[in-house]
Amino acid sequence: TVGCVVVDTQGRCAAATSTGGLMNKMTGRIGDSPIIGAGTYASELCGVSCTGEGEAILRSTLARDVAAVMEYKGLGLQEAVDFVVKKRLDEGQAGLIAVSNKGEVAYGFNCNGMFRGCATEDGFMEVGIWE
Amino acid sequence: MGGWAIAVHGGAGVDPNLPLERQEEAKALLTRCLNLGISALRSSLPAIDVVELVVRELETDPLFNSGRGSALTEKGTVEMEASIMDGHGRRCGAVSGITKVKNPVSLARLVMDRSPHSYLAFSGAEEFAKQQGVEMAENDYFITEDNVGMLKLAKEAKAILFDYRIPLAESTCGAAAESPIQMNGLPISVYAPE
Repeated sequence: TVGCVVVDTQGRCAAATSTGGLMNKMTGRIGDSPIIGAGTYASELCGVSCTGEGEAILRSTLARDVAAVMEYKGLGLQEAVDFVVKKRLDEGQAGLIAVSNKGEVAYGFNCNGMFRGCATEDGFMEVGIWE
Repeated sequence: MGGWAIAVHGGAGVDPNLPLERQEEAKALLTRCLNLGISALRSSLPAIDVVELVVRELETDPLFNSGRGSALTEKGTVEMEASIMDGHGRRCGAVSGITKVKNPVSLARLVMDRSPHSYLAFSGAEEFAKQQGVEMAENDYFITEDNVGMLKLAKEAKAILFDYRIPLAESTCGAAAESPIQMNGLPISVYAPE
């Protein structure tokens, strides 16, 4: 699975996710990536793209939950990401990337590594795999 | 108002034995995609166009599990899916069961922009793709040697196997055999965490 989240200079957020799914999956199997609110979500507040164990991401509507805890609990972006990765996945394994309309970027994962890269206009840039 | 920001991912759940050269390959691709997105943002492209542009690049490169290089079904075929969402107006588009469209994320974008729906799947989605004239490719364009080998491993193990892009089968099986982690109540070795 691959994904990208962006907030532009107008403060508009967007998210996109694309995947081949699971190796040796049954034909017709649909995972979390195309399900809006599970693998992908974007609102005025943030943009989120998830990857990992599709069934856990679906059950927890993981991407929408980041936006929801920002909206209703007033959490900041990284707090929201940490909260949903820690509290919403039960024993599922997943990771996600997110941006906010304030120009912040965040990511979190509870499994072994995640291929990710992030950058902000003030010059921050990071590419990583492990914790 | 803050400035622009961008993040990309290539999948979570990475084999701890991932060979260094594979790690460097992955980092190089992530860096290339970040830079692609950054220059688009510096040219004031809207966020929705930038996410589509970057995910297309990731789909076209066979390194990660999407587009060319997608994981294979039990039948050895490719069935891809993608979605895209614009926070400005909360518009969205999604596709599933795609077998011939070179960039599924762009088809999802067309579902959002040029159809009355949010989600099209399988034959309906492929029909729409033809109407819209998007770039198509035969299913074997998406199939890589690596993944044919991985599928073979999965079938021998009678499982849905890790999809780590690692040719060293024993390390993957080793990791699969040792790992006590459960997923959905089944041993993690049954799943490919993408």
